[in-house]
Amino acid sequence: MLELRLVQGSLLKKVLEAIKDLVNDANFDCSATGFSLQAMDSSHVALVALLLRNEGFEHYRCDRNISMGMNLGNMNKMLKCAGNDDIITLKADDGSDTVTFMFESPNQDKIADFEMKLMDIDSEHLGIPEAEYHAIVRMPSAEFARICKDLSSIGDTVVISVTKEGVKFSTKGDIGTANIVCRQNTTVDKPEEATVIEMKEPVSLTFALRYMNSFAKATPLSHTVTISLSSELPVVVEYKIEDMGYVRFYLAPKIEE
Amino acid sequence: IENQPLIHSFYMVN
Repeated sequence: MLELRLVQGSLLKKVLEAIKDLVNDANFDCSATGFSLQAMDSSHVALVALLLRNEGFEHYRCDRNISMGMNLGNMNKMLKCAGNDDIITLKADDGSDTVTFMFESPNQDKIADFEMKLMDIDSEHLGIPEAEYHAIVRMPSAEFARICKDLSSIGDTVVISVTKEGVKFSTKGDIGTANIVCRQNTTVDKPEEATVIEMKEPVSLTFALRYMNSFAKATPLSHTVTISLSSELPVVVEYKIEDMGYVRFYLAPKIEE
Repeated sequence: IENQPLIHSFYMVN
């Protein structure tokens, strides 16, 4: 028996909006500690990892570990029927081939349930070890989204370079070039507006903007984004989900021609 | 995808 009640149902709606274009089908894994997902995009270039810890749910019951295969497009269709203020409860019986999403309006005057068919998905689960990164940049997520969107109108790839001067996002295309430098800035009114750079050594890596723009769809989940960079390792673009967990995206740097 | 390593090549399958 599985029953997960999330008072802030909009979080789950935002999670689906963030990942549905990158991943078609995925197994959601539920255990005593939380609700999680790890999936690759269809070309096996990018990886997404989601964690929603049990303590973030108002009610969390998961009697045994369960993996539920879902088509994210279909799941998103169902979650779109929930209001932004609705409480969302996920329910599944042991051995069932369906999951039920229950939506309750805040004043309990409307209750809806949507039952979705589960699917068998063969997926590989990758082990991601803890790693030391050469540079970790934390910046406003909206700023990062804006930069990726702006640069993608000029080029296909972004070079992210971190030096003690700041973090530079560069691209080039047929019409010209662009460079955007964000300097460390901690003298802001709100901590989420800060740009903070932790650098052990300078790093400069090239990434496909198409994927970066896809990751930026998680922007509504968090005011800040953390970008962890190391040569020879995939970048980790992390959006923390307040009090609950995170969505992390992994993407390998492009090989220089 | 040109010059784009797969994510598989960095992490072991569990």
